[in-house]
Amino acid sequence: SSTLASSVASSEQDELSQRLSRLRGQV
Amino acid sequence: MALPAQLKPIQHHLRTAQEHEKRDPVVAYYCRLYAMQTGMKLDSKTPECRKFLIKLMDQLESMKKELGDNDSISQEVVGNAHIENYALKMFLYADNEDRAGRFHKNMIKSFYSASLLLDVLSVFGELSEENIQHRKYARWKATYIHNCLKNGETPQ
Repeated sequence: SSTLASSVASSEQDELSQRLSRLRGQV
Repeated sequence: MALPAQLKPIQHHLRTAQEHEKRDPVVAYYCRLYAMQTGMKLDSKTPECRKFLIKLMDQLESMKKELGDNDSISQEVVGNAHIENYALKMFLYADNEDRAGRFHKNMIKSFYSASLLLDVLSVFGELSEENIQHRKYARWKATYIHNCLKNGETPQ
């Protein structure tokens, strides 16, 4: 379950990075 | 929303954003953008930080929607100039007060806010050597004058 938790955390982190790039018009 | 302890280094930038919400929304937007970028580097893994950063991102997206017509928001190069001018204006105000021997809370705050806004400039790229020096001087002056006034001493 710790692997699942860390995979959820990592995908949420990616989502935040993508939203940040979109916000700044970098994608 | 309460700021998680891991994100404490961005609390003053977030406060500056709040203080500029009405006065200068461009300043508020870029302070939050800096807080977002820095916060993600500090901790975006623990649930309390993720929750906080997601809220901050929601806020940034809604600000961008609202202020999208403003060139300083839609073009970061214009935003960069806006923040740099604003920071230097604050710095010069505090520096003039300092050189005139007028020491008060407002000038301490201006020195400190100038240093925070010079931090914010890093969202646009590496800081120039001049801005690094201004930031160091402003932060040192704010601390020094604050301590002098607290101890009833006259700053030199």
